[in-house]
Formats: sequence, structure tokens, C-alpha cells
Amino acid sequence: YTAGSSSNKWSTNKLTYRIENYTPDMTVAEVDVSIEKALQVWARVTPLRFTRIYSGVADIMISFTVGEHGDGSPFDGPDGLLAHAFGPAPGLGGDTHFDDDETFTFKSSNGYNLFLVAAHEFGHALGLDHSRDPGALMNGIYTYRDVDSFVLPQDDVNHIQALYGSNPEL
Amino acid sequence: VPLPTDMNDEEFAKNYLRKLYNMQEESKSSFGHKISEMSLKLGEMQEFFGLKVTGTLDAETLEMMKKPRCGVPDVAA
Repeated sequence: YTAGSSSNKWSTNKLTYRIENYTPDMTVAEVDVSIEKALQVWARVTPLRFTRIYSGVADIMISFTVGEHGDGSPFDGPDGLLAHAFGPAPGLGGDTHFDDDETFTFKSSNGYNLFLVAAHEFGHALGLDHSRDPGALMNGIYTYRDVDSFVLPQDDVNHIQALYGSNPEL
Repeated sequence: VPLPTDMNDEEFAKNYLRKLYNMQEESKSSFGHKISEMSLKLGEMQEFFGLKVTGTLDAETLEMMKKPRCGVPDVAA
């Protein structure tokens, strides 16, 4: 079972997520907003809809963790690997882990912006692989962008819509 | 130009390729020749990132490896 790399897709457009714990780098509200905004990046261009749950098992279980954390894909301390996620599947599938040895931020470019990292990881959780396009959100390398003016790059729109179709509400 | 790298860089690169490019062994035989698995995987990584494909651990490749990134492999296992 390897983090990410999947051509699978969820068989439903209605997915649940749960934030299991929080990073000490940000307030609870900042984490909540960052996660919600990151999911909406994908919801805006597809029929996917996300509902938060507070107990039980969600499709996308979100946690902040360090080092070896039981999934065979250990984190490596500060810098290097920032996070990973598993492609659509029951159980570990969809789950998204952030390396809490990083410093995550809400708006600042100092440290790693949680919204940008989360939006990338949720792409994996929805079934996308890494893109070779250096400008794509799904490129594997972290690149800071202005989060207030963030628009999902066309390469990512094309790939996610190939899996799920476009947003019927637009 | 391939630059001499110290053992730390070499080990770092091997770990990177094991984790993210499914490098499993040091070398394998093909048509009677030993082909460096690391060289193959380096080429794969360089090609993925649009770098010059040399199959060697040059400075540009090492610099790319040291950038912060997602822990999901770039290519399917």
C-alpha cells in the first residue's frame, strides 16, 4: 500500500472528511479554514461535495503526525517530505497525513502554507498522480503561491474533470 | 556536468529514489550487462522534472531532490 499514485476514483461524489488532530503551528480555526478551502478547490470544478464529520471513519481522514506513523511511509523531519495522501480506496484510501515536523502557516510565505499543501494532497486523495507540469498544483515540488488569488491551474482542472466530470452547478 | 558528490549526497539520493522512484536494488542484469539501477532511476527522475537526462547525480538533480515536496511517488510503483 503506497501513499498516492492511483488511477482509481471514488464511486460516489459525496465524500466525508474528518480532522483527527491539529498542528500547534496554527489556530484550530486557521486549520479548519485551510482544509475546507483546499477541498473546495476541487469541489468548485467537479460534482464532488465534501461533508465534515467529527467522529467515526471518514473517507478522508486528516492527521498531523511525525516520523514513522504506521502506514509504511515515514516522514523525515523538517523540510524534505511535507505530506502524503492515499488514493481512493476503503480503509487507508483517501487518508491524508501532514508532517508535523514542518512549520505550517495560514497566510505567510514563511514555512509551508497549509492550504497549498492540503489542496495538493487532496488531489491524490481524489485519485490524481503527480503532474510533470511545473505550474500545476499536482506537481510534486512545493511552490508558494498567493493563496488569496489562487486559481486551480488548467492542467489540474483537466485531470480532475477527466475523472469526475465538471461542476453541474456552473 | 556530473560533479563529485560526497557519500551523504549519494545516500540521500539513494533514499530519495527508493522512496519516490521505487528503486529496489543497486543493479540488474540486462542482455549480459550490469545496468545501474540508480542510473536508470536518476534518468527517470530527470525526465520527469524536465532536467537534462544524464543518469548521473549532477548538481541540478541534487538541487531538485532537496526541494520540499510531497511524499507520494512521482511514478506508479
